Amino acid sequence: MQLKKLQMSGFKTFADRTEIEFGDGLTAIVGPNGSGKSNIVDALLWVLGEQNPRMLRGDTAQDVIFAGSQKRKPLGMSEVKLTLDNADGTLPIQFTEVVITRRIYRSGDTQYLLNGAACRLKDITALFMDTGMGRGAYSVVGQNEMDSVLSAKPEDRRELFEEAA
Amino acid sequence: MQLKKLQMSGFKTFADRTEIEFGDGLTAIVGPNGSGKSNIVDALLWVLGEQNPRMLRGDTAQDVIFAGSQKRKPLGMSEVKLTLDNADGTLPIQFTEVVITRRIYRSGDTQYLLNGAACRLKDITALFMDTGMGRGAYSVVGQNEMDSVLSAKPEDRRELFEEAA
Amino acid sequence: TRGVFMETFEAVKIAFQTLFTQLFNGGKTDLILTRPEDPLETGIDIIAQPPGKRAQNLSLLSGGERALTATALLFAFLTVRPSPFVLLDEVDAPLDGANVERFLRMVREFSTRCQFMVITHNPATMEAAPYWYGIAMKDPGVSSVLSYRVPASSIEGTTEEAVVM
Amino acid sequence: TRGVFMETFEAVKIAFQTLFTQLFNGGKTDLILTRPEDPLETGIDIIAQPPGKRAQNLSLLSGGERALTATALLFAFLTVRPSPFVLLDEVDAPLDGANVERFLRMVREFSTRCQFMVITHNPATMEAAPYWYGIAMKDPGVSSVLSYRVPASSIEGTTEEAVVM
Ligand SMILES: Nc1ncnc2c1ncn2[C@@H]1O[C@H](COP(=O)(O)OP(=O)(O)OP(=O)(O)O)[C@@H](O)[C@H]1O
Ligand SMILES: Nc1ncnc2c1ncn2[C@@H]1O[C@H](COP(=O)(O)OP(=O)(O)OP(=O)(O)O)[C@@H](O)[C@H]1O
Ligand SMILES: [Mg+2]
Ligand SMILES: [Mg+2]
Repeated sequence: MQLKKLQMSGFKTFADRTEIEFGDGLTAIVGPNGSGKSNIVDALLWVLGEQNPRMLRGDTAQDVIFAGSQKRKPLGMSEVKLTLDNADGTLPIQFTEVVITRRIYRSGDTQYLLNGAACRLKDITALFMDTGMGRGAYSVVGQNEMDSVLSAKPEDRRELFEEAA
Repeated sequence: MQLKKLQMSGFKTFADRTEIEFGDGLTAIVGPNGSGKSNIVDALLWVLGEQNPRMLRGDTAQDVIFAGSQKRKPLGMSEVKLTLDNADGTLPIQFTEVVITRRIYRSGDTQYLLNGAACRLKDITALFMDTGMGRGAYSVVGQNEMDSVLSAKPEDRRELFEEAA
Repeated sequence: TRGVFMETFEAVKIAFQTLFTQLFNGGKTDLILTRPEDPLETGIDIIAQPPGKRAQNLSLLSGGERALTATALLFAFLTVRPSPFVLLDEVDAPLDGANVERFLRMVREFSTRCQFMVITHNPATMEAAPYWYGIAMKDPGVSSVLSYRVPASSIEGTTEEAVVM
Repeated sequence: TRGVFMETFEAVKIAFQTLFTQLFNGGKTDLILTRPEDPLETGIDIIAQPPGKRAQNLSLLSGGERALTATALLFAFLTVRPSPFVLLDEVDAPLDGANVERFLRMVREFSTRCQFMVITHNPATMEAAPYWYGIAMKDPGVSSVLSYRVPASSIEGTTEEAVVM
């Protein structure tokens, strides 16, 4: 299973539709402070189903919708689309290409789509259950998060082991 | 009031008696990971009276005593001595040079000295009460501490203002 | 289940010990179950001993030593339970030059096994990556993305010119 | 007391607004009492708006933006209530090149008013400092100190040779 691309539209500072392709090997994401690099991490976690706004540095669910800038008005919706190559069948679904879409509106209304068809959040989280990319997984490490593996209580660390087991 | 020098002996990785002079202007403290730079910060906070071992990254008071290395045995005592120039009378004490000494032994016994005379911890903390170097002051910012000014609750931030007031 | 947990634990421990010694160029580490008789409730203690030093509280380790230890543990999980994709946000920030080099050697190796993305401000990390995503804010408050394939010659450090894809 | 607190608050607010705009090369910020009728119980809210952006939750700010905002606040306290001595441990770690430059301009200015020490891995910060303390571990696990006066010519960046004091 491989990630192919991430498309963001109205997600935090990605007001305009933007696409990021995932290549093989090592990619560095670079740019000035506040340019939007960690917001890309948030977009990936969000489209994979993160429900706690605090995990995305916000207070409310709608905090991920572009709130405007000095020159631009706020937007009414945020959408992130993740395309995955499932040719090896890692994801328990009968498609070689899987597209996950998540949207949220100012009202708080949310939509989830799996290959264009409306679905529930748990349909999406269920897909990733055994891939190392699920909740509590170790494949995405946010800014200032590395240390918490060590500062966790011994009992809390078992969660990581259970995810790997 | 000016800091003149900091002498450490048996304090964390400063097993051998070591002296750091404080010059005017800007000094950079540099060196590899784990070489002892932040331990200098701990030594300064400790000699000024820090009582909470967690503020010095330890569990017990004796955690500041050199614990040995692959080649050296642990030591039985830790001592830090801070020399200050008090010519302008900022510190409420009748000396133009003030020397503060703090020692701790493996037993947990602690000694405090003010210009060589035994005193209590509160005699030392009282000296610094209105200098901006007291408890909760803003003149020493530890590694990864800068952010907590912002992440503090609005009510907790008033402590900094009260220190300045 | 008990058997799966113990198997995973042992495998992660062995990987962690190997990777720690690679990142620290020496030293040793251990993972210890707090309640070995009860694998489903046990906690996990981490004992880390950088080269030349004695094992102490994790809390006493330096910022860079903690980052490297956490990295070794993370990569141990990735060894035992590979993920198709890894995203690290500024984990190289506390590392000195020599540790960044050993970190990057490990990152390069792991990036041959899966898609690997690192967010960084570190020039050495940037030079180690054949692909870059540059995040900028041409319009204030709005992120824009430029992607580069870095020419092979510049990975050897001869030039920082990149080819816009 | 009520009067002293309000006076201090207003002075810190004005200094904070000035220093923030210097560090961010624009933007604006505000400090707001949560309970203005009750200065002895009030909390303090921080509103930060980097240039070109709209004011949002502090939590949504980037790592570098938060570090710079906290720095502006710290220096505001130092402006209103000078300390004889300031010690900052790796506060430049999350800053990009342009922000490090503005940070150093402010550090140089403040270091003319008091003794200023910074612990750093950043080459630009090292170059800004006329004095260095190099911390090393010639004996494994044991810190040793070497101090340098950096020759004036090398502060302009011509050479990194230092004079051992
Ligand atoms: N909903 C939103 N609308 C507009 N801007 C937003 C929104 N959410 C967050 N931001 C802005 O995004 C910026 C932070 O972006 P991000 O954390 O991705 O920066 P970064 O590139 O990781 O920087 P650093 O190198 O400092 O970590 C902040 O300025 C914040 O105000
Ligand atoms: N009582 C002690 N005896 C011996 N060694 C100790 C003691 N307390 C702490 N140490 C060691 O000190 C080291 C940490 O030093 P310090 O935090 O000063 O490093 P640093 O130079 O700030 O590094 P970094 O650049 O990574 O922040 C650790 O290796 C720790 O084990
Ligand atoms: Mg970031
Ligand atoms: Mg340190």
